[in-house]
Amino acid sequence: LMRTIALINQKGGVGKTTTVANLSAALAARGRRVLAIDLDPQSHLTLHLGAEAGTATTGIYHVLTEGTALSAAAMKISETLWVVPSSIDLAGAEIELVSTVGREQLLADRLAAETLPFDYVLIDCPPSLGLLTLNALAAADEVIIPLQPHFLALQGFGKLLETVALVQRRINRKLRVFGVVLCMYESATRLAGEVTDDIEEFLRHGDSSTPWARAKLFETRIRRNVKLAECPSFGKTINAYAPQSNGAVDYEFLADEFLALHGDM
Amino acid sequence: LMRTIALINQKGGVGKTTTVANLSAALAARGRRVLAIDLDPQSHLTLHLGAEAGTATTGIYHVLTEGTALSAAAMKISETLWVVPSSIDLAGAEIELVSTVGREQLLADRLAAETLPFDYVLIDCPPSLGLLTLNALAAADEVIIPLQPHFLALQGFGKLLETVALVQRRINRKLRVFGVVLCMYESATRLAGEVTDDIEEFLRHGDSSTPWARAKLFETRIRRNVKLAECPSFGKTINAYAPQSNGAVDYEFLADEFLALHGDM
Ligand SMILES: Nc1ncnc2c1ncn2[C@@H]1O[C@H](COP(=O)(O)OP(=O)(O)OP(=O)(O)O)[C@@H](O)[C@H]1O
Ligand SMILES: Nc1ncnc2c1ncn2[C@@H]1O[C@H](COP(=O)(O)OP(=O)(O)OP(=O)(O)O)[C@@H](O)[C@H]1O
Ligand SMILES: [Mg+2]
Ligand SMILES: [Mg+2]
Repeated sequence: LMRTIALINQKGGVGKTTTVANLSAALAARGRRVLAIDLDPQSHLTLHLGAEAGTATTGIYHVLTEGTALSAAAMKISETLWVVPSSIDLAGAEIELVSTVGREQLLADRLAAETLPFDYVLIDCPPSLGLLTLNALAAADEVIIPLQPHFLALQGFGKLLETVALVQRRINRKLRVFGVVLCMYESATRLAGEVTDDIEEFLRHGDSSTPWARAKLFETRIRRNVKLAECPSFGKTINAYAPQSNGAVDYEFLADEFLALHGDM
Repeated sequence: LMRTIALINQKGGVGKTTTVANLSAALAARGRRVLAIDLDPQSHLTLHLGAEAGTATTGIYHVLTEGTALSAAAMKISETLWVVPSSIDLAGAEIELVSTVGREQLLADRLAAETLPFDYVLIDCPPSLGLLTLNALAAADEVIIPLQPHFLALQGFGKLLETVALVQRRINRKLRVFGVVLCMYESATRLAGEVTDDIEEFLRHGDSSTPWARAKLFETRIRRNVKLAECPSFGKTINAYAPQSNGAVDYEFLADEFLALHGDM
């Protein structure tokens, strides 16, 4: 049974793209078949995975605005990793689709339209709660929230959960918050400890009727590691670029924890 | 003569809000009268400056959608520092204003409607090139681009300049790129050096007809410093929270360099 996961956080620069790229690669290296979808007009996931993104390429823009099949837009990265690329024309989609019927469910519609040969679909979202992110939420089975343990990044957490609850109630009953993953973690700072405590406290008291009632803080923390910021410039994921680095080790552990929590070991 | 400056970068988490908050505070501490405008629905600048932002407060949303005067929406932070707060309703503005005549010039119109008693207006923008950022560009005399010296952050630089050139040609003839400021700078990493070289190289070869022809890379670099990530949680700027820290020192230098380059020493 294919699971679709949206990685969202409207706060910018918290590790969304880095987590989709490297978690996808680590899952693929473990033999799971993974489709990564780039829903950000900046195409950073596409770049990170080394897929050429030009306006001539058929990508997620065409899937959403012309009904192109996801299988027709997917590009092969390896035997077990494919990506649906983005492009800058996606930036216009929010306005272009403003009067399209069911504009929030275009991606869900394309996912339902065919049986895809993947175990996991991971969706990278832009730093906003607009139409593109809503499409990811309407299509997803679950949400993972990458979070930098900083005060400003914590501020939008409530609004993010509110948006998930709205989509779950009105559009996508199955949607659940699966977990929060701490990124760019600097254990030497007091701030990281304080923010981590805040998140754990919040998740412990979720009332059982909310879509985040069973959400967990992943035990794996992604430490700040410059190799993670270097590897996109080579179009490589961390396991190919610097397999011994903290970044690679952390995303390997995250992949193992992710699989264990999904009962897929 | 009041100068209006937009701090923009569609890449998320590169230091836009931190720079508007702390540069504004440093300029205000030097006796310049500063108005900071929060154009991000996440209201991080409002939070950072310790201004309460509730939907009951009159803020930038009302300025853009109801024609409220900027002077009526400004909140006093100190004798020389005021802020026009944001709120979450701003998130709906992009769609709400889609059929408003001159929707990109609403802020410019409000700035032109009254004489404001400020030397500098600094505008914090969300991580996108949508309607809110376009309003900042249409209203501004100049643009400052905060940039984290990472590969992904560099990718959107061309698109950012393209957008500035379009606004300059079609809406706001006076618009110029004043400079690029490197944030979260980690001099021990090779990556920072490489990205810095790329930017310097690019700015050296700008053809003289572009709005960035005379843009500079600020000599002051804002080093990564955890105190800068801590101070927003107290609603304080770095000069009030940790005046001896690297963060405070760097923003003091940036303010001095900014004033010198504006011939305002
Ligand atoms: N653990 C880490 N250690 C060091 N650098 C990191 C780490 N994770 C991500 N980065 C770098 O930090 C920056 C922000 O990460 P990333 O782009 O993945 O965040 P994002 O949430 O996708 O940003 P946006 O909101 O712009 O889409 C990038 O330059 C990335 O290379
Ligand atoms: N020089 C620095 N050293 C350490 N942390 C920093 C520094 N500058 C900013 N930060 C922290 O990094 C995070 C990103 O910075 P900030 O929020 O200012 O970026 P932004 O570009 O405004 O993000 P967004 O795109 O979400 O609006 C924040 O948590 C901030 O506190
Ligand atoms: Mg991203
Ligand atoms: Mg910001």
